[in-house]
Amino acid sequence: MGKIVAIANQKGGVGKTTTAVNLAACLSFAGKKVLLIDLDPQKNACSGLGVYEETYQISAVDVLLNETPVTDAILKTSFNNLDLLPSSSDLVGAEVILTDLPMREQRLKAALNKTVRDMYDFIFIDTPPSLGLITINAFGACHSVLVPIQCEYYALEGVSSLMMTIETVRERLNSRIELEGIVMTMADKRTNLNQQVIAEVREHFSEKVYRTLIYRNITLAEAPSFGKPAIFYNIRSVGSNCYISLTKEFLEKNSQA
Amino acid sequence: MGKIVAIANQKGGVGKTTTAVNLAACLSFAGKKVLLIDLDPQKNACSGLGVYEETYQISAVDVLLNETPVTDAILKTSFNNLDLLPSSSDLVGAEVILTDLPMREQRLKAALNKTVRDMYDFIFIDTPPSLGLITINAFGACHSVLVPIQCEYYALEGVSSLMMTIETVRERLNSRIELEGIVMTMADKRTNLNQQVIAEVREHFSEKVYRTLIYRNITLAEAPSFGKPAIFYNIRSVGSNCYISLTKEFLEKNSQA
Ligand SMILES: Nc1ncnc2c1ncn2[C@@H]1O[C@H](COP(=O)(O)OP(=O)(O)OP(=O)(O)O)[C@@H](O)[C@H]1O
Ligand SMILES: Nc1ncnc2c1ncn2[C@@H]1O[C@H](COP(=O)(O)OP(=O)(O)OP(=O)(O)O)[C@@H](O)[C@H]1O
Ligand SMILES: [Mg+2]
Ligand SMILES: [Mg+2]
Repeated sequence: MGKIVAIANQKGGVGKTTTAVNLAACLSFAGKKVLLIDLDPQKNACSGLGVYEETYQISAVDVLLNETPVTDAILKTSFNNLDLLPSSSDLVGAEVILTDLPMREQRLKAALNKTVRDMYDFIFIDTPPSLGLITINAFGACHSVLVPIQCEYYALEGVSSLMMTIETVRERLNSRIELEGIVMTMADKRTNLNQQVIAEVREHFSEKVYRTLIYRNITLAEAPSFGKPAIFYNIRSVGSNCYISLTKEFLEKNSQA
Repeated sequence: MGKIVAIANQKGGVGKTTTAVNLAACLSFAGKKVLLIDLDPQKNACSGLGVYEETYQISAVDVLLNETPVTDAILKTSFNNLDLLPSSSDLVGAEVILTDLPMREQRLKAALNKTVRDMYDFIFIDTPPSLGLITINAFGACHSVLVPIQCEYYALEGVSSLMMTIETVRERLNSRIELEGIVMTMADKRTNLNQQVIAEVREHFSEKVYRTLIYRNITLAEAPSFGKPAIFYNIRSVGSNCYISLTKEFLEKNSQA
């Protein structure tokens, strides 16, 4: 019960939030109970689910800094089986404050106790584009890390330091952490560059790379402006199909159907 | 002499590095003396200019933490009039160390003394996708901030907290800081979403938004894999033309031709 998966890559704009929102939505649509935790001060996962900061008082900041129980901060979304622990723009300042707190790297882990974990089948954590203390908290709390990699040259450069960080976390903070998998995002059939990047990642990470490619598709960029995951905005779109296919693979790997 | 421009937006993947590398390259091609400072631990601006970490010993980390003179760290690139202050993957750890150092927000400002400034017409600072201490150092040192905004819904959400941060920096740290301008990136003529985002930004920031739109163009994604700015990879491409046009506007605004 309650597998915790962090979605992380310090490279910006690679599709972390898009993957978090759409994977969570597809799993909840398939009947799984899912919690999405938004740890990014930009609150993109919140608005991707149609939840805006004016409508809630408690957020992930209270959980990390004031030990507010997660159950007090969780919101129901308008999508069945899909709950949200919202973020707040105060998370920017929170990272500095966290530095001086006891157990600064394990505060999220402590907050996601057995009671919370048993409420869900999957808990996803959307992280900001950095390897700072907030992302480290996600790594301290999770069972595995799902890494979106954009099919672009710049996106390749940061992968080795991300893997090294996960390795360091395994040695010092969380011995159970492993790589859930790598999903290639914003793929474009037409360009050579994409094919080269995909080939290079598959060569390096082999079966850890999902067979499903997430193609660049306007639905995935438009759906957030309506506060909906792609399957609730336009289920017949290429974008929705990509995430439905990814969800099937994700469930296969987690031997649940 | 030596106008210092930070290129910043905490939203990831919006084209900060692409704008920093290509604007710097176009200005140097036009005969201006330019320094590009890479403050992102991903070192994308370095590889965008064909400079790799194995080839240098001193980086921005030494300048920020050990007060190494900038002139000791500057590298010549293979592009005339374009120098680079390289970054390093150690910048991730440096941000935590910086927290406890005296004058932690002004260390870059102190490093960019009159000697350094008088060596160049323009100094650009590429920043990581966050509003942490490294980006604050860039804001403390600069005369203005150039903000790339991707023509996508999620990219709109963070703009107000970026503007608030710049306002706070003006009150507490750097009274001269101003908005250099906003450049719309990854525009796509075909989609409504793009037109809506562009219209919204123009309405809000009016003449601060460059007339030039940077269109999504494969050259801009491919050129970095050859270690070259777009104008040195394929000068006739749409991508190169966009940045040539932006450079003209930038020079107009800075009343130099
Ligand atoms: N497959 C896709 N096709 C088209 N657009 C996409 C796709 N995936 C993501 N996008 C768009 O690209 C932008 C970046 O994606 P997203 O915000 O999910 O990345 P991120 O890694 O979460 O960014 P950050 O590093 O800022 O957290 C968003 O505007 C999103 O709507
Ligand atoms: N106009 C464009 N057309 C096509 N691709 C682009 C364009 N601008 C940037 N890119 C590509 O999009 C990706 C993101 O751009 P870039 O890395 O410059 O953004 P960034 O804001 O610096 O990201 P980060 O937040 O990680 O620092 C890169 O792979 C880049 O090559
Ligand atoms: Mg995100
Ligand atoms: Mg960058």
